[in-house]
Formats: sequence, structure tokens, C-alpha cells
Amino acid sequence: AQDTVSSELKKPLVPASFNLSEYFKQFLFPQNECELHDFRLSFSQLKWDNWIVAPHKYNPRYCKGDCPRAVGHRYGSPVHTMVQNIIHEKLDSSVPRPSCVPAKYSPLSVLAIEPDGSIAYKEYEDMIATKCTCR
Amino acid sequence: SQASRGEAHFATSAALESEAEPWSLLRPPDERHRSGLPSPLFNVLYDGHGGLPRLQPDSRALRYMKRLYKTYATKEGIPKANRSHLYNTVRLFTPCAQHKQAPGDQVTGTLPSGDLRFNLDRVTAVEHLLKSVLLYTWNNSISFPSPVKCECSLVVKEPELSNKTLPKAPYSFTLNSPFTFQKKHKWIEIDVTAILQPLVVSNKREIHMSIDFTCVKDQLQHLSAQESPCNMTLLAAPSLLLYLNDTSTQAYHRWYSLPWKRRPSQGPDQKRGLSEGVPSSRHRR
Repeated sequence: AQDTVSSELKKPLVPASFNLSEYFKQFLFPQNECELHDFRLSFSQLKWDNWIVAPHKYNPRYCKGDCPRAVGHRYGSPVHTMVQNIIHEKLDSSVPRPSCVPAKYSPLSVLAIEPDGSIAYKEYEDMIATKCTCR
Repeated sequence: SQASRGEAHFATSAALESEAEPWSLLRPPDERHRSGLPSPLFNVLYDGHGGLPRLQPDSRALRYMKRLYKTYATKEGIPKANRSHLYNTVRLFTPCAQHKQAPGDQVTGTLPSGDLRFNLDRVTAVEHLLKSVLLYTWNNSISFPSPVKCECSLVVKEPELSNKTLPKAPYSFTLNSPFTFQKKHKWIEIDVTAILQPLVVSNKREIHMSIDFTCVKDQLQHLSAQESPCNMTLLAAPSLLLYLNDTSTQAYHRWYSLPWKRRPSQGPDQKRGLSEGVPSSRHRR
């Protein structure tokens, strides 16, 4: 075993063509990391203001960006997400990387005029994204 | 042919609705089936020019509901957390037909009475009634010089048999005042939950009632014309307010937002058979 060890030790630590900065790039946080973005719309843009009286502005927000490799601590992702990432990188790139999707929502109150002229105040669940995750 | 094109039109619209209509998902499926009308948003998106022609609501009713909205939600439309009641839906109906509207009597302070019909077609089977209120609004503000006691008698009639059966014995209420209407309060709410509950629960689509309202001074003196609550522009017929709990999954259920309560579809800890009401974070640790 000694000659194996000595031959191993003689090998250069990194291949000559190895580019250190390239290597470290994969550990930098991606610039456009998965995070929450605003999208303010008014119901008049959608021509819904003839039946939605309030709110005037609605910001459903959305999640966009790349999922870093170390998603566990930042996004509370299950281990499956990292496994999927490794499959994509090492085994089969047709398996998609984990996606940046909403993890939590908040409700929205809407004041609407019904076709019969009655007025309805309603609170709808899951209408505004409040947190993103990688899945 | 027209028919087949109509079917094709409907098939297309149904397909479109299932794909793109978030708001139609907000309405429980049975409501769409019952009313036969897809959700208003679907009409807006499908035919592009503002959807179904809708009846314009009464301006006073709209003003009341806008005030209610500001009480319950922030400017961005987020429900305020400081509310304790469980209703997540409030519907306001204005009478669809007023027959025999007897004018208010300026001297005795009798408010206008008469037959009122409310069409409750928009109430869905998943919306459970928690409270119902008759809402009288005034055009201007008024404050009574002395406490006023108002007697209100209300008769609910069987709509389909209204002309055949005698109205049931009137429910009479005594509403104690003082009705002091400051600038900001221009309405009276009469709680009629006990009366309407059985009708709404039995899915009555139309409610037919007649109501009489008489206000006298505490010492049983009739109010002078000046003091009478009717000494103002003629009162509008009352609106009907229904406070409902929409039990569909698309509706916001306040008690689920409590930290240790989770909706049945949520909470991986739920699978471990955690006992209800125990903060799941402890188990997770």
C-alpha cells in the first residue's frame, strides 16, 4: 500500500487546467436567487373594476429566481430538493432543477357587486404570496 | 346550426373557465351549477367587455358596505387581524320589489312600512348564516332630543302562498334607543337572525316580509313632527344584511390562522396524528 500512497501523493492536487475561480463560483449565492417580487395591479387594468369595488390595488406578489444548491437552511426545503438538484447536476439534466415557488400566502378581502345588484364582502384564502421556497 | 354553435360556445367557455379562471374557482362549484351563471370574472375574461351587465347597487347600500370594508380590511385588502367574529362573508340585499309601500307618518313617527321581497339567489349552499340584520339608512344625520323607544312589528310571509295564507302572527320587537344619530351613524340595524335563520337554512331563495316601525318618546308621548325620526327625507326601504361563514376551501377561515391550528390540507405534523390544539412546533423539536 505504501507505493500506492506515495504515487497518490505525487499526483498534482488540482489538474493543471483547473480554474479555481470557476470552481468557487458554484458556491457563491446566485445573483438572481429565488425570492419574492411585487406585481401591483389595479382591477381597472383587468377591466374588473365594474364589479370589484375594493381593494383598488392588488399585489399578489410572485416568486422568481434560481434555487441555490444549499437550499435546506435558507428555504426550509426537504432533503428531496437537494437530491433532485444532485440528480439534475450529476445524473440526468432532463430532470429539472428545483423550482422557486410560493410557500405561504395571505388572504384578501374583496368587495364585489353581484350581477343581481347585491353587494358581497368576501375574504378569500391564499391570494397573496408571502414567502418563497425551492421545491 | 345555432344550437351546435351555442353548445360549442358553452363547451369552449367551460374549458376556458376550468383552465384560466382563478375567481371562478373561488366560487364553490355548486353555486355555479345552481345559478347556472359562471363566475362574473369568467364573463369578464371570456367576452372581454366588462362581463355581465350588472344591476347598479343602491348608493346608500354601497356607501355602507365600503365603510364595512374599511372596518374589516386594510387598504391593500388584507383582512385585519383584530377581528374576533367568524364570518368571512357579508352580503347586502336591497328589496327587489316593494309593494304597498305605506309612506312614513310624519306625526306619529311611523317609518314607512310595506311588503319587502329579498332575492337570496347569490347565497350559496356552503355559506352558513351567522347573523342577519335589517338596515335602515337615513339621508342626513339626526339626533333625538330625548330618548326614543321604537316598536317594530315584522311579518314574514310564505312567498309562494302569500296571497292565500294569512300572514303569521307578527314578530314584534321593542327597540330601545336612544337613537342618537351622529354625523357618522346614519343607520339603524334590526337583528332579525332568529326569524330568518330557518328560511335561510332551508335554502329559501326569496324572502317576503312586511314591517311596521313606530317610534314614541319614552313617556309614551308621540313625537312632534320636528322630533319624529321621519322628519327627514323619506327613508329608504331597509336593506337585508347577511353575515355568513363561507365553508368552502377558497374562503379565508380565521381560526386556521392561529399558530397551532392548521387546515386539514396543511401541516406535515398532522400526519403524525398530533392531538389538536397542541403547538406543533414543540413536537417538531
